[in-house]
Amino acid sequence: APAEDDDGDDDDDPENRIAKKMLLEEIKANLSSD
Amino acid sequence: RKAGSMSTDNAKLFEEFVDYCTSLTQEHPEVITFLRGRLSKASPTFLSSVEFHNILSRCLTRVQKKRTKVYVYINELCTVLKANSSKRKINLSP
Repeated sequence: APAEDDDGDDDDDPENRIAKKMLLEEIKANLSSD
Repeated sequence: RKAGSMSTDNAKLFEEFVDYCTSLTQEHPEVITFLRGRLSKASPTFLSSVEFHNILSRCLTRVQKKRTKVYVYINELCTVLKANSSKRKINLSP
């Protein structure tokens, strides 16, 4: 069974989800520009 | 744990913020590495400033109150550090 029920609440917050996506995309972009 | 030119107080606050966020971002540890990278590129003047102290305090208090917004506060800090980067590009004027 998925164990994310307890930990997944950060994804329930739309603002947090957007911030996370932005951060991960920026990290990815930084890595590829190196 | 090198704090560079940061004031002791700000370094302590930053480490406290990072410690707190590390446990909340275990699925993406690269986010903390990225935040530390931004810190290392920030201007020493800014790192020792009251402004940075206030932002750090605010982010730490907020993340402790609302853990579900951890990435929002990390993102906020990254943005602020980027805006105060010592390698900031100079605006080209014609």
